[in-house]
Amino acid sequence: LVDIKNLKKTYKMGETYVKALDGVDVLINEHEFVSIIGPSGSGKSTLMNMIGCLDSPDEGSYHLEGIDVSEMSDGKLAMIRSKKIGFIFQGFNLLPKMTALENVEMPLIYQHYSHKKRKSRAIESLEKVGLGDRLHHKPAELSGGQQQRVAIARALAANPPIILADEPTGNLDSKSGQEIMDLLVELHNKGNTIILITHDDYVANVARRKVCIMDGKITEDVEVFR
Amino acid sequence: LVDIKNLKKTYKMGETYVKALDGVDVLINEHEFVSIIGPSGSGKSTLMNMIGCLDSPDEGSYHLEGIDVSEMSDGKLAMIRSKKIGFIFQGFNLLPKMTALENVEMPLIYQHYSHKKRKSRAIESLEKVGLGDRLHHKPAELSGGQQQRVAIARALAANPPIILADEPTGNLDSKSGQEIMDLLVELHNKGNTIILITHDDYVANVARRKVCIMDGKITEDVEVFR
Ligand SMILES: Nc1ncnc2c1ncn2[C@@H]1O[C@H](COP(=O)(O)OP(=O)(O)OP(=O)(O)O)[C@@H](O)[C@H]1O
Ligand SMILES: Nc1ncnc2c1ncn2[C@@H]1O[C@H](COP(=O)(O)OP(=O)(O)OP(=O)(O)O)[C@@H](O)[C@H]1O
Ligand SMILES: [Mg+2]
Ligand SMILES: [Mg+2]
Repeated sequence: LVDIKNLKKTYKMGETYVKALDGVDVLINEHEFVSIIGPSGSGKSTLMNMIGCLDSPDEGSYHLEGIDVSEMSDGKLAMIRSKKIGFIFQGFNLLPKMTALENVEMPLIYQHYSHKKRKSRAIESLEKVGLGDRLHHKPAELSGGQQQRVAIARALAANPPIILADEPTGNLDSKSGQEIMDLLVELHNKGNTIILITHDDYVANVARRKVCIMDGKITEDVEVFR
Repeated sequence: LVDIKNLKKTYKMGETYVKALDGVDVLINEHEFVSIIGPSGSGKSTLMNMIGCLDSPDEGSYHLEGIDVSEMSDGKLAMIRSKKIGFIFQGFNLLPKMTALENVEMPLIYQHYSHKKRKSRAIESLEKVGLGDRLHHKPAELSGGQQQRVAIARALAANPPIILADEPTGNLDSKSGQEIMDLLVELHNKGNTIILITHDDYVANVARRKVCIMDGKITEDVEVFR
């Protein structure tokens, strides 16, 4: 599914260079549940943005379902981002002028649902993350953890086959965090592929496989035993 | 130091009311190290904003160092916010057009340091959170955890007597999180008062006292034994 070889990303800052990704190789198959861990600044979000087709590398290759992503048309990339991949951003990226409900409805617009069905699916998704009573709050009218949960509900609303979650529980108490992990496990059991970045050991061990990144390189790639 | 009685904050949302704070009483003395814990949406950040003089309640009273905050002049409030209190925000609140260094220098401007001293203090603060090599990156050129650390460095740079930290380790791996907690413990030993909101049990137990909030009310207020 996700076939990445020798991926590199370097930022030029004045006279110096920051090697965000320094030759990453990783292969992830359908239906896997993979966690990505590593120190702050090690390259996790940068890698995730590559996988999610939101950014492109300076070197190396990325084949998604066998097709070279760098050869894809803009239309094909847009389709992938709206239909194949659900992205839970580390910084949430909610639209500030829209309510929680409107934010969660956004990806459903591409699914060609009726307005009525879109609304009921979005409500259902928000209820699953415990925000059934916050539908009409805008992001500034929500707590940090509630904003994070809107971001989660939005990524899951269209039930995309690939879910990319960048630190989905960072702002949540352990009970709310556990409810989110239960949701992801449930989706994995139904066949979704889940790749999640986390700083939380408990969360990392819910996955079946742990990939460790340090200074833009993969240092470990292990199966999780419970 | 912080004397809060029957604090209430209610948001009107169309026909319904959200009781963010529903009668909170809490007394915090100088040099204490208090952690505030509770579920997502329970009122922690709202309470912190009251303590930090960034928001005012609908009912109840808040005396800071014996003075009723609701009676304070704008000038007095501004002085408190810039000199007495260092605030680490849950959402960081960094200025996007400024570099890490410039963001951390901001509170030092009120200290009337020379330009040279301000810069060296800001650099020192960023080095303490491990960002000595990221001084000239803007927020969008930093990882999530690096942005969080800039927010921490900014709050600590002027060595304010009261430090309010809203989930300071949410985006950090355990090693970076531990370094931040070591910093806070060091400041507490030097005499600072620290109030910190956290979802992390380990972090909560570094404090000397734990206050638990649920549905806008305090449900527990206990000493931490190790
Ligand atoms: N401007 C607002 N309008 C309406 N409701 C609000 C507003 N700001 C906050 N709330 C509500 O007040 C409650 C308390 O919010 P607060 O940010 O204090 O929670 P919190 O304990 O910090 O949560 P978290 O752990 O998720 O950060 C939440 O349920 C939130 O939806
Ligand atoms: N636009 C940019 N310009 C320069 N450097 C950048 C830029 N974006 C990211 N970086 C650097 O690339 C490195 C990797 O960033 P990335 O966001 O992938 O880290 P991360 O592993 O997700 O960290 P965290 O756990 O803190 O979220 C960081 O050291 C960061 O400073
Ligand atoms: Mg990241
Ligand atoms: Mg909060």
